[in-house]
Amino acid sequence: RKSRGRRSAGLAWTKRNISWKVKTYPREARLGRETIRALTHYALKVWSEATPLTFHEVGGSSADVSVEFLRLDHQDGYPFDGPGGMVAHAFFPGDPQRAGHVHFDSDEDWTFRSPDDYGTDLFAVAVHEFGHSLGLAHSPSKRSIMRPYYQGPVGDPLQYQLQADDRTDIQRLYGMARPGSRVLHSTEKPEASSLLPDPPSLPRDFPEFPDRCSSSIDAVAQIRGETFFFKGQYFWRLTHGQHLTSLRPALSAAFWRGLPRSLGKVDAVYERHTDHRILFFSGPLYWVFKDNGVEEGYPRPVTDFGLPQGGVDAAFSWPHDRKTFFFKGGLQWCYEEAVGRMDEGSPTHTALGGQLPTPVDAMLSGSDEVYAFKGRQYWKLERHSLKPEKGYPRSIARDWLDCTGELYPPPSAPT
Amino acid sequence: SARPVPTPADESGEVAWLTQYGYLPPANPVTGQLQTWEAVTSAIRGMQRFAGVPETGIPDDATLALIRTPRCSLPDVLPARKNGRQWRKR
Repeated sequence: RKSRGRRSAGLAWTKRNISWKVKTYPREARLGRETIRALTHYALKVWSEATPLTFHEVGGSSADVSVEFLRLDHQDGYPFDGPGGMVAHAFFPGDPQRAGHVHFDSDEDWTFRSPDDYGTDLFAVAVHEFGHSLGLAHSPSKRSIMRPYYQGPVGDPLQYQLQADDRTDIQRLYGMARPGSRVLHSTEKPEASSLLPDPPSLPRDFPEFPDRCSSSIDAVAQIRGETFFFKGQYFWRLTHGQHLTSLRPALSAAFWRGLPRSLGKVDAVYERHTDHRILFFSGPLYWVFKDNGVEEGYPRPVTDFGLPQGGVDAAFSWPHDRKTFFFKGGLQWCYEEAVGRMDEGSPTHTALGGQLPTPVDAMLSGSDEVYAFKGRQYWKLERHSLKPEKGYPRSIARDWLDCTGELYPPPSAPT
Repeated sequence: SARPVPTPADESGEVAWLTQYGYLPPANPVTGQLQTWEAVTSAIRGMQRFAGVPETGIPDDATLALIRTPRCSLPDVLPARKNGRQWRKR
């Protein structure tokens, strides 16, 4: 009698496949956006491992569980109070207006894998708040994650499991996990279909991923109809419908087998239309891939192409005439893939000069259009003259990388 | 015994805390911020019982330490829900 119904707020989700999204992030935080998203994923996974629930991250504006970092009075009857005091809250499934809303105090010093004195462990608080989102009330048990007081870090997010009381309480609402059922990770999409394998899952050591909403881009390529954005050691992938496969970037070297893990960044990537090989350029070297495995004998020097030893800024390849254009500073080269040599007269002064800030970061050719990327902006170029069309530049983050709402830092800030 | 008494200024923070987290009903609008000593003592006991510290009924050091501990904003004691019979009668 003591425990029956006591831990439950009385209502539960009727659906079992629940979407989630981090809608806003703290303005000034030790933790990067990608770390916050990863910790959210693992905090939800704690609950999905004990129940038949699955959680998947969505990029649109609406999600069943929406996470926000807010300050002071944010008009929900539970104002925050700066550092300390109230650190977070979440609304029960029965709340008609606010079910699934999870609020963290943006003024807390949110930490991960830090000693207790250094701040408030985001993972510990997130597991607690998602317990509320799923219908659990506070628990008097000192061992329960649903105890209302913050008790410090609970351990490694990849290893953490619910205590028996918490497991019993959540299973009273949703039942037990189905034997043999597989937890749906947020990097996976049931509908995803592609010629290439899924990006790798999150590394164990939670590196600071580049933020797709505030990063410049090193290289962009269209490969087998999908668009790849490269930044540092990572890439984002857009499917044929131009939807991100995952909001989290994947490690390039783990996906493109044979690309060195020590490679800091790539300068240019393109698919060669003569044989559909994929070429990566980084500094003085280039690699040729068949699908996602490197061909024997690579890397080789970019001077093979007649390019300068220092490498290139960008490249794109035209499917129509099977020519590839390389860009470096104010110069451009035209390489004839069919015969394997540079056009006579290369290099020439690029048509981009004077129209766009140079050097460009990346170039991309679609079936009938060319794009140039610089900083956090891009331009659509007229196909033959390479002059920018009207209405550009536009935001890379907003138009390509599924960043909605306010982009942080603001576009006027330095890249 | 339920005579309302003013809450001493140095204890108003604890009373607000007890009210916020569901141990003490909101102050009667007629009597303003007045609470009965019995209600406050009972609320402190309830809070101590929930938190697993000795039930002294007074805001001792252990209790005050908990009140100062960072925590979730949601109440520990949820408002009672109307039972089905009442709804049916209405």
